[in-house]
Amino acid sequence: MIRLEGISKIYRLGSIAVPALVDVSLEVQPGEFVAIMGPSGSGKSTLMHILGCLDRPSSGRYFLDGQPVEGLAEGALARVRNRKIGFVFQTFNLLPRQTALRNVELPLIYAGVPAAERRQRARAALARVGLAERYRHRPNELSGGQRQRVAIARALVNQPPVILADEPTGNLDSRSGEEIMAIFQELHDAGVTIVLVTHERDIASHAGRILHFRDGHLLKEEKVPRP
Amino acid sequence: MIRLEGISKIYRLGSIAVPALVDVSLEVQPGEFVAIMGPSGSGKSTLMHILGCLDRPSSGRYFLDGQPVEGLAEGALARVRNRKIGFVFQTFNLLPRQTALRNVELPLIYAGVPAAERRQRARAALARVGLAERYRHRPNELSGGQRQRVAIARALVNQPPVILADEPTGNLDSRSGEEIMAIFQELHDAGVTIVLVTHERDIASHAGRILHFRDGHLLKEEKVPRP
Ligand SMILES: Nc1ncnc2c1ncn2[C@@H]1O[C@H](COP(=O)(O)OP(=O)(O)OP(=O)(O)O)[C@@H](O)[C@H]1O
Ligand SMILES: Nc1ncnc2c1ncn2[C@@H]1O[C@H](COP(=O)(O)OP(=O)(O)OP(=O)(O)O)[C@@H](O)[C@H]1O
Ligand SMILES: [Mg+2]
Ligand SMILES: [Mg+2]
Repeated sequence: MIRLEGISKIYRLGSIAVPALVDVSLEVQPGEFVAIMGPSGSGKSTLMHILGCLDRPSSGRYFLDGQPVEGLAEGALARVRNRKIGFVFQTFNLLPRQTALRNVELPLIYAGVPAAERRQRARAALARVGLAERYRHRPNELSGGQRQRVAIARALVNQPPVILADEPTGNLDSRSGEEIMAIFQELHDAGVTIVLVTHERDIASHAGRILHFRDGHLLKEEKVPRP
Repeated sequence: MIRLEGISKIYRLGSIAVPALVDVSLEVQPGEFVAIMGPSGSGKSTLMHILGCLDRPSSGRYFLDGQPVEGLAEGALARVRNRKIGFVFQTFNLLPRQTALRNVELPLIYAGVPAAERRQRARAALARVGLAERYRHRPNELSGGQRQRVAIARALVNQPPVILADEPTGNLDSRSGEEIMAIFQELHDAGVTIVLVTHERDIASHAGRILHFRDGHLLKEEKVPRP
């Protein structure tokens, strides 16, 4: 499903080079639930942006469903992203002047879904994350955790086969966090491939495997024992 | 130090009224370390904005150092804010086109500190949160946890007597989170008053007292047993 071979990402700031990812190779099988952990600044979000086709590596190869991603032009890349990947960003990335409803409808607008169906599916996704009554609020009229849940609803609404979630519970109280993890668990049981970045060990333990990063390197893999 | 009497905040969206805080009364003594917990949407950030003089309540009274805050005009309010309160926002609120250094210098610029001293103090604050080598990066060239640490450094740099921190460790791995809590502990030992919102029980346990919120109400107070 997902295969990275020797992926590196170097950011250049003037004369300084910041090696955000160094020679990362990994595979995620269809239907797998993988967690990614590591210290602040270790390259996790950089990795997620490359996996989500939102950024290109400096070197190395990325295969999605067996197809090399670097060969794709911008338009084809955008289509792959819209159809295959649901992305929950660490900083939400919501449109600030649009309602929660419109933000969640966005992937369906790109996919060409008719307005009535699109609205009904977006409202269902918001209800699923406990925000049925907030659909007309804009992001600055929502709490931090509510914005995070809008971002999650948006990632789910197009029912993509791959979900990339970058710290989806960082702004949530433990009960809201558990409700979100229950949604990811249901999706996993239904065959969705999930890659989830988290700082919290008990969130990571919902996955089958944990990849540990440090200073841009994939340090080690850890199997999570099944209860 | 801080006293709220019957504080309410109602947001109006068209014909809808959202009661974000309902009749909240509380006191924080000078030098106290208080934690605030509660579900997503329970009013914590709304409370913090009122405490930080960034928003006015719909009703009720707020006394800071015995002085009623609602009597103050905008200019006086801004001066109080700059001199007395260091604020760590839940969503960082950094200037996106300025460097980490300039973002941390901002409170010192408002306070009229000369450029050389200001630069040196800002660099020291960044070093304290482990970001000495990132001072020239802009927010979008920083990881989520690094942005959060810039926001923390900015709150500390003017050495205010009160620190309001809204989820300061939400984007941090446990080790960076502990380093930040060690900084708050040092400040507390030096007599700084700290009000800290968190979802995590072990972060809240650094405080002497935990205030639990639900649906805009202060539900109960809990003393944290000293070890
Ligand atoms: N500007 C606004 N207009 C309308 N409603 C608002 C506005 N800001 C916040 N709210 C609502 O007020 C309630 C309290 O929000 P607040 O941000 O204080 O919650 P919180 O406890 O900080 O939540 P979280 O833990 O998710 O950060 C929420 O239900 C939110 O939707
Ligand atoms: N656009 C950029 N330009 C320069 N350096 C960058 C850029 N984006 C990220 N970096 C640097 O690359 C490194 C990795 O960043 P990344 O956002 O992937 O970390 P992370 O593991 O997600 O951290 P966190 O847990 O704090 O979110 C960091 O040291 C960061 O400063
Ligand atoms: Mg990150
Ligand atoms: Mg909040």
